[in-house]
Amino acid sequence: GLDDTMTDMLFNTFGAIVVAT
Amino acid sequence: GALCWGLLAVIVLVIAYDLWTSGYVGVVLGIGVLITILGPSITHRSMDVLVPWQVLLVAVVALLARQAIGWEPVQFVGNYLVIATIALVLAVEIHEHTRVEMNRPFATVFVAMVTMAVATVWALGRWSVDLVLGTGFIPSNEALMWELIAATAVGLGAGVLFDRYFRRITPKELPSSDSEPSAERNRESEDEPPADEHEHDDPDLSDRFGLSERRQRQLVRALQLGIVATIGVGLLELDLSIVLTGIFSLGVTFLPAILQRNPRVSMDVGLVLWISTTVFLHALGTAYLYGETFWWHNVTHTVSGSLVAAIGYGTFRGIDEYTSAVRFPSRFMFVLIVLFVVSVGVLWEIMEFATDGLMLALG
Repeated sequence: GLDDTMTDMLFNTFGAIVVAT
Repeated sequence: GALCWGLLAVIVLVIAYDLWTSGYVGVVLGIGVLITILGPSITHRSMDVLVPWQVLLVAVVALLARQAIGWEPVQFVGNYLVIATIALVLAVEIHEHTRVEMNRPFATVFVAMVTMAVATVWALGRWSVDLVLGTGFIPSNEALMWELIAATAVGLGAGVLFDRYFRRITPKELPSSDSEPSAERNRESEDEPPADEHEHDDPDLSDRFGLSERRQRQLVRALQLGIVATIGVGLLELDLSIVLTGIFSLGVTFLPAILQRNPRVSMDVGLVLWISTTVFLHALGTAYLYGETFWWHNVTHTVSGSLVAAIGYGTFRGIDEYTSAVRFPSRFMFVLIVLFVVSVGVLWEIMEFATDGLMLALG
């Protein structure tokens, strides 16, 4: 559903920022 | 130049009309175009620092089309065409005015990644507002997915279109191959120590875990056994998706070993552990935890986001090292990694949506 899609994207971005930092 | 200023005037009119009719998306897009186009001419105090008018024409046509035609697909395509134009102008300006250097193929990729990332941030913003204030900006997952598909298609299409266009008008001015490093780049590279000088001071990934290599190898074996167990669960429950995910995950954990048969590839055991952990968590989720908890996919997406970030870093670092017309200073590398993960995330969601649709269609 919508909430799944959005939280997936949110946590992908979170992981990206952690590794990029 | 005159055409460019004329088109900018049209954009100002569009912004004014949108303000008057409360079409705030149009206002934001129009102002975005104005800022990116006029930024350099303002900082250089010169009216002729502009982009080719054809590029601006794309933005104006997109703004007018989304204004005139209320049909949703046209809205999506128009919005993201404007974003892609802004991304292109940004790419050219970053290339011209900062230490970052891009070539044409990379600028194409950059346009696509920025468009997809903007679609993501825009969706996250509306979704948060929907959650907090109970508004209904995003009607359904399906609507969102079509918007993301439109953004991706427009980003990729615009990137290719701009690439072809610039190839035609400026065969020499933009660096298109890796044969000629610019004078500026040569000058700068003399100031900096060669990249691998400090690299040897960095510990390997496996050193950072604080575990011996042997212990890390044992952990990888344990995770592989865990994945085998999830395949067992899938077989017991006669669930094809669990079994397939398990087999796929197990295959991924063996990939490093297969690659290492090639004597030119040596893989850090820490990286093998990182990959194995990611697919193990996913296999565990498919077997049990995705269905039972609401938060497990947040964990797996963070971890796999980190893995995709590592892949992005490796890719861009490789391009930076081996293509002399391209140069990514470390701060820009941060931006690239985030853009890469976010756009891969969009592709991932589209793939899931497409798979679901296909499965429904096939009954």
